[in-house]
Amino acid sequence: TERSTSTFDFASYHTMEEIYNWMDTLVQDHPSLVSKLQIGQSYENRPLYVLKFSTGGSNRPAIWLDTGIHSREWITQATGVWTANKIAEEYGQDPSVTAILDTMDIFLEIIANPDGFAFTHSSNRLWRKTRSLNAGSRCVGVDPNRNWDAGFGGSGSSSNPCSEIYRGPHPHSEREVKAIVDFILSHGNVKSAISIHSYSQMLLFPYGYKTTPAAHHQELNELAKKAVSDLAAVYGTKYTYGSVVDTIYPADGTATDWAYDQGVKYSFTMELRDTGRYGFLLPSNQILPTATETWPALLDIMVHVLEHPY
Amino acid sequence: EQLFVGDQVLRIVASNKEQLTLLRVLGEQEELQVDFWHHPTSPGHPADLRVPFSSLQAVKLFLESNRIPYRIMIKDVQELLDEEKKNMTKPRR
Repeated sequence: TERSTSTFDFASYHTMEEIYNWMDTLVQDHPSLVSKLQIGQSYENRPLYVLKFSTGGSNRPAIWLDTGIHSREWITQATGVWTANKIAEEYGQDPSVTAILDTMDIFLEIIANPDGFAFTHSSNRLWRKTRSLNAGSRCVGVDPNRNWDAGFGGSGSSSNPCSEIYRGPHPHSEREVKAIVDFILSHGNVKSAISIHSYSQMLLFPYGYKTTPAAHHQELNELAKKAVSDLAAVYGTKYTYGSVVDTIYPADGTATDWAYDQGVKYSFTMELRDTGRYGFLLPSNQILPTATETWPALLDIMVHVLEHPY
Repeated sequence: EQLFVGDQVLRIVASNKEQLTLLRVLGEQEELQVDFWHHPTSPGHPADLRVPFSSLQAVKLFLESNRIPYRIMIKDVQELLDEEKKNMTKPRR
């Protein structure tokens, strides 16, 4: 049967192949808006695909979104798929989305850790890290959200390869991380970076590696407050918000801090639901409500970026 | 494929810094093979700990003997995974 995005079951978890096939149909269904880039290869040589949403222009200001950097957090890849479809469907319909895409580009990497994601399907559903081998250790993998060159090596990460928050041998040692670093640096006009994780219902901004407030703390805090309020308005899901170090704990070498230190002002980490029942093993019947409630928060951030060029 | 039959996830709320330190020590006992889904951060904030079935008794004894309050968040991890897998294959059929 002819593949189409309209037959894809957004309310179910999918394998990497199914998601990659769906991405191709999204591009086919929206050829003048959506294209698929490859920004690199993973440790096990899987492609790192990014969906680009653009209505033209060259090197426009851009928004970067990624999901699935911690592979076991399946709700994030599922939310990434739903969000990609929403962006494509709403262009020309929703005034905010249309205004954003008439001026900016959006880049969305749905499976930011494909080796780990494949491993959660084949061997260990609870796998979080990359699948790179660690010299001198029987333990595999690096936490791709402790491997960034921002406070790298601090106490909010581990030097033990067997730890779930192992930082890796050096900053950007992981190909999955380096590919994003190189993309954002070479693009040079990324104004916002939102990394979507789960779980615990938080909207976080820099810093995690130091207690010093970010230069734009006030603005980021106000924006986060509005975003979590609009998220809660959908189903009542309550998020906390604030800087990483104040809201959760010291975390070193994170993507959000790295992006902010590179000048990406609107840099956030979202921690999707759940608090206190399933953790990241969120049942598939919560995919649609989770993605639906996340959308207004993402839109708030993207509209704010559009309205506050810098 | 690794199975997690009988594994539980405990939601633990340390009451003070001493208990936080004890939790961190617990997490570093490699033979227990525990996995913090949520790391202990500060007193009053929940930490979620996945405990393999084989370590459950030892971990619960440790928590109770140190009066560290906890509740069972997930009674059997594998049950959830089996349900998830079932729900994944249904739409495909």
